[in-house]
Amino acid sequence: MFEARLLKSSILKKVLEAIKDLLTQATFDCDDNGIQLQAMDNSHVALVSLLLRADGFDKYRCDRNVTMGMNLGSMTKILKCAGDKDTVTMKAQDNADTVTFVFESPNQEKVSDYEMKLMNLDLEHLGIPETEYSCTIRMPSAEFARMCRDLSQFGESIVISCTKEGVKFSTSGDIGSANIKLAQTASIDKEDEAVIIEMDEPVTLTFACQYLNYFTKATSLSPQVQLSMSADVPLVVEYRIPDIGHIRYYLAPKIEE
Amino acid sequence: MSQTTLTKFYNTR
Repeated sequence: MFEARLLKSSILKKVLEAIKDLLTQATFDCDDNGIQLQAMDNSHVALVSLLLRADGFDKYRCDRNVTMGMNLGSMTKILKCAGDKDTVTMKAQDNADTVTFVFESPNQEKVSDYEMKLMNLDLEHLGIPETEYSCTIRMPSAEFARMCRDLSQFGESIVISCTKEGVKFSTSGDIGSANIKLAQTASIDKEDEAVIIEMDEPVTLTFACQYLNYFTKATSLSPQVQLSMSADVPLVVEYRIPDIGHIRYYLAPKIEE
Repeated sequence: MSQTTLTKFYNTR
């Protein structure tokens, strides 16, 4: 028996919003520790890694490991049926071929349940080693979303260059070029609004705008975003979801031919 | 510039 209850359905709605442009289907792996999802987009350029810890749920029970392959389009349709203030409970029997979503209004006057067929997905998993990155940049997630949106008007790629002076985001295309430089916040009063740069070695990497814009769909999950970079390895864009876990995106760089 | 894929960097399990 698997059962996971969240007081606010909005978290699950936002998580789905944050992955559904990259993935059409994904496997939710549930065990004692919580719910995990790892999936690449069709082109294998980007990967989503989601963790929702058991202790972040209001109720969590998982007697046996459960693997639930879900069509994310169908799941999105179902979650649209939940009010933002509804509680949501996901339930599945052991070895079941369906999952049930139960939505309850705050006063318990409306209770709805939606059963969805599960899929048998045979998806590739990547083994991602623990990595020490040369640069980590933390900044307000809304600022990152704004930059990606602004720069993607000019070109298809963004060059991210991190040095001890700060971090620079650049692009160029038919109409011209654009650069945004961010320096570390001088005095940190409000941590959520700070730009914090840790750099062991300078790194410059190039990434496709389109994917960065997909990642920013997670903006409402977290006030801050962390970018981790090392030379010649994928970028990690992490949004910490308060009290429950994180969503991380990995993006393969563009390289000189 | 050419786009790489993640399988260039990480092994599949």
